Amino acid sequence: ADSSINGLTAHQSQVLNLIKACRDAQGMNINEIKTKLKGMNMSAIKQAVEFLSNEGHIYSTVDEDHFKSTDGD
Amino acid sequence: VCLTEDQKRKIEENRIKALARRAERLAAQQ
Repeated sequence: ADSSINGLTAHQSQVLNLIKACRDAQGMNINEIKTKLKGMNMSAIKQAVEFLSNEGHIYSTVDEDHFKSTDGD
Repeated sequence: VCLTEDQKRKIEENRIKALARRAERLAAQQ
């Protein structure tokens, strides 16, 4: 089940929270997200990342595999 | 990790574009 919380699905929220928590200048690598969210496959992670990017919650940094959040600093 | 000036500029551009997308989506929800 992937019910909506605050307009985001559980998967999208999990991915966003991980990206938000990352303090690296280049942001979080998608492979790192995969390692931390063991219950999610790469396809689901990429779908969540694409949605979050389209909605302006996150943006790509040094390449298309690293992301930072627009929230906070 | 040390970023180059070009990388820093690109990241800042992408951040601004994302903030614009976010504002657009929020405006559309009003």
